[in-house]
Amino acid sequence: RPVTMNAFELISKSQGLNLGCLFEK
Amino acid sequence: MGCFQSKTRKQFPGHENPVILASQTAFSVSEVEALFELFKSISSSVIDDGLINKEEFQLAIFKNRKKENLFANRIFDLFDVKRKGVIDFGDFVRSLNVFHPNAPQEDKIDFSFKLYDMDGTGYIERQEVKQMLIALLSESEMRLADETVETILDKTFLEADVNEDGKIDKSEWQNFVSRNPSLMKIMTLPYLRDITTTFPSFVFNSEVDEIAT
Repeated sequence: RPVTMNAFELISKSQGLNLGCLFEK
Repeated sequence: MGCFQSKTRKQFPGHENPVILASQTAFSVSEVEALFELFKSISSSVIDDGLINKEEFQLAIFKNRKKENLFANRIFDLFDVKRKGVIDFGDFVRSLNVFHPNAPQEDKIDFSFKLYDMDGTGYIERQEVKQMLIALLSESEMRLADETVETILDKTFLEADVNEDGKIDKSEWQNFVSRNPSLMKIMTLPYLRDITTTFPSFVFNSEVDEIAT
């Protein structure tokens, strides 16, 4: 449940922060 | 009438010597050359000018050039070290280096702090965290009541803002991530360990006579 997480835990799940996508062809 | 041009190698404005780049980073010369293969592909996806612009960066992350995303924008801005609106090869390699599994943890923490200190004030402020949270919610089409967002922010600052001045400074951030190591997962890309096998074509385009590994 989101309320039990801190904001940065939620934010770090953003797809925009996932640079791994750069390596997927 | 256009000028005659002989067949010259396409120009890459920021293409620094792979041997020098390898000496400045955790990458080997072969790995820098493999990254150049990736760089060539991203930098030619919209405008073939040897530089990565924001649209190309977003296209590479989302496979969709129209998708606007606060966090991808923020990473792009940090990669755009020279503040020219484009990423050249040297900055691409040095910035990705922070995400290398062997890069110093200090560098990763520093980068993540800058990422969230969107206004560059030297502090992560509550309104910045709120802005990021709202961007995330809209990106994931998730709905949370304003009250819930405020509760999440309260909890976050209660845990991170130890001196209770309403903002998170660098040392509070270092302390906070050391207690919440999962926050630093996004700062390591395991792909970077195997970059030469992901882009094996670098061997055919190598400019270095003896490939050092």
